Amino acid sequence: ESEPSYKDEL
Amino acid sequence: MNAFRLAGDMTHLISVLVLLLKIHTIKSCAGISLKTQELYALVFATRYLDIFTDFISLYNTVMKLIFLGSSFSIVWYMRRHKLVQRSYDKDHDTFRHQLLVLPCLILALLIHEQFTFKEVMWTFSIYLEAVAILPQLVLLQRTRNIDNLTGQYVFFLGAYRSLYILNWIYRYFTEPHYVHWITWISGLVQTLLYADFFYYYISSWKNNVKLTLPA
Repeated sequence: ESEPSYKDEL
Repeated sequence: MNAFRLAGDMTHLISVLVLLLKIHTIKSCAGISLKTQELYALVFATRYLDIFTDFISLYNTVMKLIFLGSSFSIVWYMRRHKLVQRSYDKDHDTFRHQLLVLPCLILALLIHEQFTFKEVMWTFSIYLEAVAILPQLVLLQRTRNIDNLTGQYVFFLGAYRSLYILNWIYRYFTEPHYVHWITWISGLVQTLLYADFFYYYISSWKNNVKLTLPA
């Protein structure tokens, strides 16, 4: 599955 | 993207720009810990492994490049630039940062969300960032007169993670299943390490006196 959403943080 | 996270990223960006400004314009790194800068370069290198594989947004990629570029160039300046080196206080910047790297790596191998290389490296970077400021705080306690830019750098660096905590609280209440104990606990520890610095920084600012940390 795609990267988990929280990896959108720096 | 919520206002807390944007404010956090901007505050983090300001801290990095303040430091680059100090080192690049007045060619001084007085009061700055090279150990902390090296730890931060390692934090970004292990956290942004996905920079070329997972495109999230232009903002995300640009910010990652800025953080990677600035942290490595600051380490380069402090290690290679003759003029900057002269103001590096290596006699006082003696924190054994290896003592921080290894435990964080072991902890990441024990506690993580997925046992993959990228995930363990990412988790390692989260743990390492929580303690990366320690050499800098120790150096500040040993530095008699802390100049304004150095104080501002540390203040913004601490403020950014506390804004991130507000972002996590906001996302917890607005996004279902948004629960990430590893990031939250590390972020809390990181912010708590700044607590006494914040106290002395704000009281020095209120009483309009030079910032000094008790040894």
